[in-house]
Amino acid sequence: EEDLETKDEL
Amino acid sequence: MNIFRLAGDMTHLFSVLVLLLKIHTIKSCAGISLKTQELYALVFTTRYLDIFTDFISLYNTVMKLIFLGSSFSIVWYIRRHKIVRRSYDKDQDTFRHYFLVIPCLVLAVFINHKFTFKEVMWTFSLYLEAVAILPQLVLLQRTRNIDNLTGQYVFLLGAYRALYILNWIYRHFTEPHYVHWITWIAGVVQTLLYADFFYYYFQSWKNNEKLQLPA
Repeated sequence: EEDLETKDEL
Repeated sequence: MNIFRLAGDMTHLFSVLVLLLKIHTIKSCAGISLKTQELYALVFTTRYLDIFTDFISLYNTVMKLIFLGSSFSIVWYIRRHKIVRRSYDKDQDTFRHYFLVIPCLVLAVFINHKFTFKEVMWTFSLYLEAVAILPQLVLLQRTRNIDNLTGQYVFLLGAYRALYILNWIYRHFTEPHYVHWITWIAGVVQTLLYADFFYYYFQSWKNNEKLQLPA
């Protein structure tokens, strides 16, 4: 969840 | 998605499209640093390794494909296109890639959120993106002439990261668990690198004269 959080930006 | 991030993405998109259109229409890359363009292609490649494994949203995937496609097309145009390549100033665009790539790689190996291949690559792409503009700024100072499209391109690139900083501040206050200090530091360093360019850009715009960078 934290990982996905970071990666939702370009 | 907040307004700062959307504005940042649109500004970033616009900057690469401005550059691609410039090269495509006037068939010239005068004043453009191939080194910087190659570094950006590397930034997007190492940043978007998860493009086919983690689906975030249609918007996210489409934008990633556009950034990858446009950065590689720009590199192709300057390297391979029979007319464009003639206007590439290779004796002036001499910044060594590895002066930037190696330190960013070493830094990413030692300073990251998690020591996995994907995470180190992602961190590397953040550090590299912060310094990728340097060859372009060096070239602008050497050639001293900045045609307004190149000036607009660099300005938009800087503006996009400044908008992202506002996005991180906004998310920091609205999403408590969202704090990534590496992203912050790389983003602030990147924007600061543009700061002097911004200063001269605004000076020339205010005095309505041609943009000149001090040697």
